[in-house]
Amino acid sequence: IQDEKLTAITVGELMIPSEKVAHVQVNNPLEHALLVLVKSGYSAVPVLDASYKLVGTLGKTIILNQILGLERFEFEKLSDMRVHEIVNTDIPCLSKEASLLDGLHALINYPFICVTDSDGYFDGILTRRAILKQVRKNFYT
Amino acid sequence: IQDEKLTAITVGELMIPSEKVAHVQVNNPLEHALLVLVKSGYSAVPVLDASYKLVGTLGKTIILNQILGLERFEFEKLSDMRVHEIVNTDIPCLSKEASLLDGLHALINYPFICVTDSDGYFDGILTRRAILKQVRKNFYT
Ligand SMILES: Nc1ncnc2c1ncn2[C@@H]1O[C@@H]2COP(=O)(O)O[C@H]3[C@@H](O)[C@H](n4cnc5c(N)ncnc54)O[C@@H]3COP(=O)(O)O[C@H]2[C@H]1O
Ligand SMILES: Nc1ncnc2c1ncn2[C@@H]1O[C@@H]2COP(=O)(O)O[C@H]3[C@@H](O)[C@H](n4cnc5c(N)ncnc54)O[C@@H]3COP(=O)(O)O[C@H]2[C@H]1O
Repeated sequence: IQDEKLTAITVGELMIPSEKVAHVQVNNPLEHALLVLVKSGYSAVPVLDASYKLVGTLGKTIILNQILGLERFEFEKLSDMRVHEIVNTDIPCLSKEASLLDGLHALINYPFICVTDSDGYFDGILTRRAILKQVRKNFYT
Repeated sequence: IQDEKLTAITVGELMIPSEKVAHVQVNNPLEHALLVLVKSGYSAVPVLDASYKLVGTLGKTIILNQILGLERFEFEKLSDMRVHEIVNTDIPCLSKEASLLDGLHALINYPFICVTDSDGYFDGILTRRAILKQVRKNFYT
């Protein structure tokens, strides 16, 4: 039965490795973070510290929410604030050795899941696109 | 074999119906569109015309790209421009009767797919989350 493949394939085999993942640093000003997000085209990316350990994630929604004042978007706030003030640290993580089935569970509520090693170093991200491609592949085999 | 369910279930059964889908109107100024996106929390939503026919989609990335000037984000442009000037009309669509397998194909490259009837009226959206939940359900049955 093809479904067994979801338990046999590991997260490490399908994740986008860290060197190909756009990210922001925990000390960046929000203006720089928003620029990275707009130029990369991604709605949200991982946030790392100086030693490339995973801190959390940051998205355009959270940044824009911060600057939404009563009458208009207060864009000047972007240069006053830093990523560490609003980074979302309440996120699920997986290890490279986890099964794709564990990945499927986590991706039900998140467009991507960060992959870290036992010391918290950032290894990569598992995306919904990667898992949907595998599901489609299993279907036709 | 559980995989057959992907061909037996229709898009109409799993889509989020139009009345529950946040959207913007084709004539809205970009400032209003960005407000809808930030308040709803969605990165992108469908764009409809006054008769509720589907025109395309619009996301934060496209809006922010428009106002990214050489030195800073030119937020004043948001009140000068309208949704119809930048709406993305090059998007796949499905009918309610299409199979979930057709949905899976389309969702490989898009976080959500718009569902329309034969006259182009907007029926709802099929999301990656809905298909991933169905895949997980099939796995355990
Ligand atoms: N430059 C591009 N080229 C081709 N297709 C593109 C693209 N940018 C976005 N897409 C498509 O849009 C989907 C949603 O992207 P989003 O940026 O909202 O959400 C993304 C983004 O937040 C993050 N992500 C994906 N790849 C990344 C990377 N290389 N670096 C940082 N974050 C990434 O994972 C989420 C889910 O990604 P996923 O691939 O499943 O799904 C992507 C992909 O199907
Ligand atoms: N208010 C909320 N409550 C709970 N979870 C939330 C949420 N907002 C976002 N999420 C989670 O984040 C994912 C990505 O949302 P995003 O807004 O980038 O991308 C969304 C958005 O562009 C659109 N979308 C989803 N529901 C919508 C709705 N009711 N109205 C308009 N657009 C919607 O379809 C995309 C994929 O949605 P999907 O559900 O697969 O995936 C969602 C969902 O898992």
